[in-house]
Amino acid sequence: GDYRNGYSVTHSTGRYQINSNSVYIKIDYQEGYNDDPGYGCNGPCGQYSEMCNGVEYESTFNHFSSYENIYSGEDPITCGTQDCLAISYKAVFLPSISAPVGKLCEKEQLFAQYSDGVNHNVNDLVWEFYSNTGWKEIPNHKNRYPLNVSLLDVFGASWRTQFTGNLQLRFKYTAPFTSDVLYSFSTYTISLTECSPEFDSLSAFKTKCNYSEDGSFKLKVKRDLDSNEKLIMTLYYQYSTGFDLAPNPQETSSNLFNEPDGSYSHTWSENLPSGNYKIKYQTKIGSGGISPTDPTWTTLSEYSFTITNARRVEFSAEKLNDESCFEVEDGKIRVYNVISESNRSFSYIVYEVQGTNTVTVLKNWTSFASNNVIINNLKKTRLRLKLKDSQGCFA
Amino acid sequence: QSELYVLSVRPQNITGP
Repeated sequence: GDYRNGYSVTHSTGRYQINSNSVYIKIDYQEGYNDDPGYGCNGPCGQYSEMCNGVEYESTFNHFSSYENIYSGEDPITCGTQDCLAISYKAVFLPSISAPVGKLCEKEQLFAQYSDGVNHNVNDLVWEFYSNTGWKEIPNHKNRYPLNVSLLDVFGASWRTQFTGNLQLRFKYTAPFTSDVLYSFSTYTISLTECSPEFDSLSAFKTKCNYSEDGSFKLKVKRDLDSNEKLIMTLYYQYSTGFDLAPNPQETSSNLFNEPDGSYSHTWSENLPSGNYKIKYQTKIGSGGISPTDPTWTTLSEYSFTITNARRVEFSAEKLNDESCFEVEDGKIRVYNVISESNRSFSYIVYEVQGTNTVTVLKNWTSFASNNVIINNLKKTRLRLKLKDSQGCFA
Repeated sequence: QSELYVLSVRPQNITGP
């Protein structure tokens, strides 16, 4: 008999941008008819009544909530539904994501992981990339949302052959009961860059003097920096409690030295005391730095080295002879076994000691080349002798 | 900010003879 029906569905086929972290979904069906056998239903006669009163499905979706109902009943419905949820329906509620600002290298995650720290795979959501021959499904991690994996994870090392220029991504959402396809609101374009330069080698430079804190090191990497790229290095020192940030833990270079061997280097300021060190580095495009406590440092490779002190300047000295006559001032001192770092020359200074602490210069700095020297023309007095090497280290 | 994706298909109801 007289028949009417209606759906009240909060969200029908389509994609919706929702300015909230939850959304209310409702499917409500109702039908009514006059079950008059004169119209061929063979049921209780002549009475109009409403069926499927009430809400069939309702839920408040949070991120990653989904719902699927596949209707398998009569279609078309000829004599009142047997199933008040006479609808095939599939929905998923996702957090909006955005492509990273700046450039990514092949090792970096394309999108940040969702704030719950869990990797989510979404059924019937498939990521596509713009290949050399048009849109194509990505080879790995197709259903991951957000796509918190790297270019290498998705494509492997041959990713450069898969597409040209920047990486363009979108996802499609499908359901088994329809050929309709929904594409993501956004097409995400990800700019790519080379990863941090590969490590080449590291050489440590000892302190100049045994007691000075002016060691250094040279870090060599295998490629030059791009024009707007800088190398940021963070240095760790081994304290008695273990490795921690060195007192001056960072240096930045936007201009590496091109070494004769084809590598590119940065030489650290000569301000390091002897000890054990570790260095980590990464590059940054554009302005600003990367704080030494930024979490990105934790995952980077570290390179260890040791700065040693230079050899202490040492010598022996003895009186060779006193004055031969009264006030002839021909006394001699022999200085021998003079030791320092190799390839250094030496100077001595001779003081006359007056009282306990007062000295006056008797012979000013005089250089000598070998590891021994005889100091002549000394008068009868108390003498004090001091040596320095050509780097200014004293003994 | 969130996104909702929905696909739905309804059977063809008849509206009476």
